[in-house]
Amino acid sequence: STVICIFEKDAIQIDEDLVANSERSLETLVSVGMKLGISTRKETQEELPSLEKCSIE
Amino acid sequence: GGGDDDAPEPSFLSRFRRRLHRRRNPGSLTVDAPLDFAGIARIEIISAEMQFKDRWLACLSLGERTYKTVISDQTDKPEWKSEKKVLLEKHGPHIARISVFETNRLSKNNFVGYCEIDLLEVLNKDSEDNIEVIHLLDPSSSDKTVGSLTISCYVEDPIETEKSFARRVLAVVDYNEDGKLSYSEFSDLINAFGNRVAARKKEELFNQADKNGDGVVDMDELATLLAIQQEKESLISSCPVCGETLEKLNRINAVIHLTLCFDEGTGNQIMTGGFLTDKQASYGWMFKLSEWAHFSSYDVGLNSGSSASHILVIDRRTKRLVEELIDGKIVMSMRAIYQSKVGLILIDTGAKEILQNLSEKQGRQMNSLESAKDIPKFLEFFKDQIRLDEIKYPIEHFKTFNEFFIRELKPGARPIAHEDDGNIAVCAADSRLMAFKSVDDSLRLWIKGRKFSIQGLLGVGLSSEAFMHGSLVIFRLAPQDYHRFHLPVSGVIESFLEIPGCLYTVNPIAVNSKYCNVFTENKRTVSIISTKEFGKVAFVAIGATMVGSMTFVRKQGDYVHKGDEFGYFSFGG
Repeated sequence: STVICIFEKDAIQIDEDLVANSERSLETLVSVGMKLGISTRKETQEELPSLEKCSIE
Repeated sequence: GGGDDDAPEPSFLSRFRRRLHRRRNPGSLTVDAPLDFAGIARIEIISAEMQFKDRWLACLSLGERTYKTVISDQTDKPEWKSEKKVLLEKHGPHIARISVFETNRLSKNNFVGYCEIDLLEVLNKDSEDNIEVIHLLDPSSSDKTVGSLTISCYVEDPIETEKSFARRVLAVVDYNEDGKLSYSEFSDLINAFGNRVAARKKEELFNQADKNGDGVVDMDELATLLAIQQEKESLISSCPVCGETLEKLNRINAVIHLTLCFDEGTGNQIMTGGFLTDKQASYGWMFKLSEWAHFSSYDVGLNSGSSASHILVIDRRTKRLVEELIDGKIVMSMRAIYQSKVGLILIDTGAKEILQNLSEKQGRQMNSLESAKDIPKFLEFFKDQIRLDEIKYPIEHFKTFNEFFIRELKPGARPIAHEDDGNIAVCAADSRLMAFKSVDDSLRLWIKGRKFSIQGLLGVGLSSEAFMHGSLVIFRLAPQDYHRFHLPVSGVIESFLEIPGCLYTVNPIAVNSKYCNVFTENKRTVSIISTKEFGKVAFVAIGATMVGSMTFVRKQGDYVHKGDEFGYFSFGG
């Protein structure tokens, strides 16, 4: 059995070691909860002001 | 046949006939008689002359097996030229029955005529011409003929059988398909034959064959070597197709077993049908289409000396290459079935149903109380790969194998990376992972099935536009793994879509085959998770041979946190 996860284009930056192994057609043994990647939207989110921190003056 | 003019020995046919005569006179039986009466008869149903025009089909039955030809065109002189090899055993059946059916829109498979042939009588005739014309009898009146049938029938020379078998099996291990075997390819083959003595001297055997010392051996040379070697000392201890131990059989019977088993397995013969009966030889073959299928008999495989083959994976935690245990016979079976056109023909002609039935049957078995006795064997086989200390309950807690299979782990056994940071996605399963920045990369490097597409994977019910050029991560679970899958991201479960399908293996051997499209043809459930950090994420759980049952513990509309349990795979259809 297999699970496949598909992320939208440019939504995730997958960890480099996982991508590098895959490019060598080598499977990587992983466990539940290990880091897979990071959202590429993070930077964008940080640049935007958080509404929760805004106050009406 | 065996004899040319220079050869000191008589031809194979005359040797065979002498044996027949000897057997027919009980007083002349010799000590080698038990060896005499096994051979492979090659029967070809060539054509028929019938009394009216229709579309015709012929069936050959011998013992408990029935094989059928293709259906002819509309004619009164059908031509089939269909061939089947059958085993003639010392005390086995030797009266073959050929039945002819008409088939059309009004009468489907209407039985029109038949004949019976004593294969021993046919083979015993002095004529070198093997072609026979036989009357077809009316089923309702045996003195009335309804047409005639032309067949050809002869017995293969055992040496030729051995050589031809060797050529075919060697083709399976010729991984780079250059028509030559490297030492490592040769080594895999000897390992799969399960002969420990031969395994120790495979270098010697290889050098014997490698006449010019260039480090490779061509197919014919190696086939000859194998045939000669078989004459002296059997190299083959177990059948690489069905795994049966062959040591108790004499040499020729072992080769006959291998030849027929291989023929059944690859659907190599023109006449089909044998594998659709209850007592099909191909059952053994089909059963090994997946590494999952074999776990209950791992001990048998090891005891019979079959050497395990290995798949290399890299352990992310230790950064070491590790070898994954998988039986060599299974690797060979899967290669032959999933990576060849003939194998796929077999899949098209009934294997889908067999895989489905096998999986359902296995599910029932694994839910029985009796199945719990397999747990210790399983743990012993995978003792380095299953950590008992992290399982939530003691082994005695599991009343069936399936309960053990979907075992839970103790809280904290799988720490979640950056648990409170929704921007970090995590792995969804204990598995062997492949990750690609784009779907195109995955197609270039890993998924070779020609019909794979994201649309096909997700199903027509879901708009997959956003995922077309997305990133793709594959988590492949092996038999020994913890079988619950978890959420890789936090968000809301937007939808579930169940897609029915087949239960092919999801082993890399099938995924890497251009003829197979396991991800888009297998049974699966697609869920879409809507997240703040990653947009939409598609989560596809795919069933496989034996392990085709998927259960979800979350439902549509639930808010889920990354690392939460999402569901599990278990034995069943």
